Amino acid sequence: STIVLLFEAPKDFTFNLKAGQKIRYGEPLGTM
Amino acid sequence: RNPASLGLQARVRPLPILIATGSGYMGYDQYGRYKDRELESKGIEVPPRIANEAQVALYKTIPTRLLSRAWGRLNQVDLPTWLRKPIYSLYIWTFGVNMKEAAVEDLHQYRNLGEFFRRKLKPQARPVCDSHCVISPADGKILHFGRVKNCEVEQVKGVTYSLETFLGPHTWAESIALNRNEDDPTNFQDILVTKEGNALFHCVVYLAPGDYHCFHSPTDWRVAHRRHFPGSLMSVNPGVARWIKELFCHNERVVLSGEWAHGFFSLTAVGATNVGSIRIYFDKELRTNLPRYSKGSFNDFSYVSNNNQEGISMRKGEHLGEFNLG
Repeated sequence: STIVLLFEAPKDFTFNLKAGQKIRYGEPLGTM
Repeated sequence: RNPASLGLQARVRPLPILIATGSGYMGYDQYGRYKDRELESKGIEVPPRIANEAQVALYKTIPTRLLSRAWGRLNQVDLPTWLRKPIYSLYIWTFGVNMKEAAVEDLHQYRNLGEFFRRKLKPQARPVCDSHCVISPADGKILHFGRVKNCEVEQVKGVTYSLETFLGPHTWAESIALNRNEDDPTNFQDILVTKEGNALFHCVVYLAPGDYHCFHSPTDWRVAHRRHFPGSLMSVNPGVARWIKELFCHNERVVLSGEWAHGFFSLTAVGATNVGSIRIYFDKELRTNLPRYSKGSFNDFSYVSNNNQEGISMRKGEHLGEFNLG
């Protein structure tokens, strides 16, 4: 199964992620 | 040369032809993948091999919804106590489940695999990050993320799907009462962005079979609308996501949309073959993976009503829903 988040945010929003990395519920996805 | 042996010969003859063509095709396909790996090892970027329409149509002929419901029925059968530990231990070993984080570690407590699949975690197992406004809603693997461009969303690098097909027509705005920016929006993506200086972002989290399969609110927001798309239940593992374009638009999914501090926000749970059912805890009406549905249909439900103009308020990290087997 998959969860897709789609949202608007200020243009300076940046993800601190890498494609393929493991992630756990509660960990941050990005910063403004 | 009696009729029986002729009949047998007639049946047997196509078999070697099928095997020969099938293995010939597999060999050709594997050789192509080998060539791609060669090029990638030389640093040459190779576009992903996308399934053509015939291959997708062939895949969609597999009765994945029927298989999924049968799998779910099987996993609702209570196991005898003595069989629980060996079965669940095999599942734990196969999919690398970490039972130390489970709220209930004793395997005998789970009456069937469906219940084991819905296991909860110890509250302290997943501290919710306070210093960031958006957190991961679930355990899993980040398939892709980034800004949405030209109304196309990438399911994995280089393989996209249409934003409008995925979310459906923008008729939920009334229930969110989004105060959109004045100038007339040029396309679907612009309609979703309600504030000047904002952009649209996406993030795809893939939950593997051994992952904790409940999901939580990724931020503080209010959920105003639910759109349920019945659909296929093809596998969504990264290999298939790289192979089938628009995969997430084919599969059964539940789109929750609403608003957060910066405007539009949505979370979509996409089902898969072994995980055909989606539950949203505050939505008792929702029924997924039903035997009958009309292709391409969807049904809407608004959480905004006369006595609840706000919709459903969700706090960051709050329990939101779960995927179920079958």
